[in-house]
Amino acid sequence: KAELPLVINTWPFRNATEAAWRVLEAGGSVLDAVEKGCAQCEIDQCDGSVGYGGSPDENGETTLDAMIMNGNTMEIGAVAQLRRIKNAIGVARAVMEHTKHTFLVGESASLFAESMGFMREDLTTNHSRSIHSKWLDQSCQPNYWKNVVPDASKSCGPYHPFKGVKNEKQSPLQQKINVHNHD
Amino acid sequence: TIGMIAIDKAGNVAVGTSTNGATHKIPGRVGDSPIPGAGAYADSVVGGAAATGDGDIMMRFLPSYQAVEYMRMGSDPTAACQKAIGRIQKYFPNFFGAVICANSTGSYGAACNKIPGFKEFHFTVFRMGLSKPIDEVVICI
Repeated sequence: KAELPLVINTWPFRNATEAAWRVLEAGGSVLDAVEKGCAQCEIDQCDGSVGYGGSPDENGETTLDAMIMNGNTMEIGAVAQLRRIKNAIGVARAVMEHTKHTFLVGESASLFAESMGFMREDLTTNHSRSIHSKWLDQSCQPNYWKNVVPDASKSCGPYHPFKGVKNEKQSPLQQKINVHNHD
Repeated sequence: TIGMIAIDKAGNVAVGTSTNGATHKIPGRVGDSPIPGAGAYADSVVGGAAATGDGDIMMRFLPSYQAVEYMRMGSDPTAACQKAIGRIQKYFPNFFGAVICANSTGSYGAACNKIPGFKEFHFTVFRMGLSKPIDEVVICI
């Protein structure tokens, strides 16, 4: 299998793979290829786990995380909890190209993105609103809290620390993460 | 989540990740994807790796960095991915996750942790000699 160039990615996201390959085929860099490939997935909202309109948090908001790394120079750009900007991998590339930092997060990362010319857009869609509404209707199940009151396995928050004996039998976190809900 | 490795004819390696994270997460939660060494890692001398799955667990083990280091020590990509998964299995046998690995000469592989409902992992490859990307499958260990 030792044949170069090569593009490989997690999950059957073929449009992304092809987008990256076309960059290499046209003589572009591996960084350009990875950026283009991941950006294609953001546009396609791959699997609902990439890009806008997916995986709403407890407040119903979609936020994006992305990272890009140059294996020659060990330069890295990363963003997390990016709000209102659809092209997360592009912002990660901008962190690498236009700052001496590695990782920007949250509202400040969004302000950085806007200053770099990325468009401010709503990441919420009817689909993500529906996911969130259904979750609220199901008493906020499942969720990621433990050792809190009220009992997070039965009720919505707000939660506060439970000061009694900790319940060691709570379901493991990993059971809530699966092929339909993953990083 | 997507995790991607690209290697050009000269063996230059880059990796990237993009995700919207876990559904219903507590606001402020960040998974493994944007964390170097966790979601992905690259060293053109060796190759690259990218991970997917339960970021709350996987980020604790830096599986992408670990896989690249295994390749640096001589493991082929499949073995490197398997060993990185094995490091997590030891502490969290029921974790959901997979890793893809490629070395800078173009060999590649993947591995995943076998749990109920997740017995095989699909990933996508485009390499020299192909006219379109192909889906590949690895049986979880």
